[in-house]
This record gives sequence, structure tokens and C-alpha cells, in this order.
Amino acid sequence: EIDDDDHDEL
Amino acid sequence: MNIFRLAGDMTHLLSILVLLLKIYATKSCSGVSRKTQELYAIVFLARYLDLFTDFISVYNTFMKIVFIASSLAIVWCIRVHPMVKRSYDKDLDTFRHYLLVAASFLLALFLHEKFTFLEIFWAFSIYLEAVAILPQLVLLQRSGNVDNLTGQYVFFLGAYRGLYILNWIYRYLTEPRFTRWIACVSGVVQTALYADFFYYYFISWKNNSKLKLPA
Repeated sequence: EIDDDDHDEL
Repeated sequence: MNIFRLAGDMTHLLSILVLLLKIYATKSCSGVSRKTQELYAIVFLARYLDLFTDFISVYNTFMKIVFIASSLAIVWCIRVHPMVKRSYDKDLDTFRHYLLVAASFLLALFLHEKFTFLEIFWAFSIYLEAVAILPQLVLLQRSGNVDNLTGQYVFFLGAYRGLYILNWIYRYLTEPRFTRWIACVSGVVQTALYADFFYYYFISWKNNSKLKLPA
């Protein structure tokens, strides 16, 4: 689960 | 992941491959700003500090490594490789890019998502990337005629963040709690800086003429 503040974009 | 973001990442990768091709094929970096390449290396190093701590996906980790390695390799080529180094336009690439680094870091100290080391460096990398193209655009204006590969490099580099804007619009419309103001506002500023380049690039494509930026 990626929580919001994980920067999942490059 | 959505089609806009994937297209954006692939366009970004393409811009790097075009630049590597230009340097490798012509053994020259004429028309390429070393300072912009150095700024991009700082952007990737600052943004991907969580490379080994936060695993998002194989794709994410792979692309981060490609971006860091390629940006460092390009800076190394322009600084060290004897043939490439000789073709660097030292007296045209005079933008005081350390001011961009200082201003972006200062802004990140005040404007960030969380006051943590990683988040401040992440915000710093976002602000720095927005202005990293300035030395390159100034160099293009000064060096008059632009070779095709360098022009394509700048075009794809500008287009990738434009595609990211579509990605943010898409995510804002489809994900309930999606808000990335720092990245969105910076991304719009970054893409806007390419506006006049895009205009002259389109003119040169339409008239099938050499790309020329007015001094």
C-alpha cells in the first residue's frame, strides 16, 4: 500500500 | 500508473537517449549546456535519496537508477572525456547556475510537504528541475544555430513534464485524495519556460528549416 506522502512518481 | 505518466517517463528517457546519441555519435557536446546537465544530476541525486529505502516498484527503482547513472555519465563525458570536453562551449555556457541551486534550496526550506530531510531534498529537487533548463535555453539563444539532436533533446525534455501535467489532471480527477501542489505548480512553471522554444521548434518543423532561437 503506497501511502500518500510516498513519492510514487519519478 | 496511467498512460500520461508512462508516456512522460518514456519521453524523458528518450530525451536522455537522444542526448547520449548526440554525444556518442558526434563525440561532441557543442550546443549542450554542461551546467544544465550538472543541475539535472543534482535533481536526480536529491530526489532519489530514498532509492534504497522506499521500494515502490521494479520500474520505479530501475528508472531512478537509469536517470542517476545517465546524468552522471553525461556530466563525466563533458568534463573529462578528452574529445567531448574540447567541444564544450565554455564561454557561452555562463549562466550562474549555483544561484538556481541556492534559490531552490532556500525555497524548499520554506515550502515543503513535511519538514524532514527527505521531503526538503525532494521539494528542492522539484524546484531545481523547474529552472534547470535555463542555462541550456540561454546557450541555445547564444549559439544561434542548433543541431537537430540537441533540438530534439530539449524538445523531449520539455514535453515530458507537459505529459506529467496531463497525468496530474488525470489523477486529480480519478483519485479522491490526490493533491501534489508542489510538483504540479513547479511542473507548470517548468513547462512554461519551454514555451518560446516549443514555438520556434514548431516553426522550424513546419517550414522544414533549421531551428533558430532569436538572440
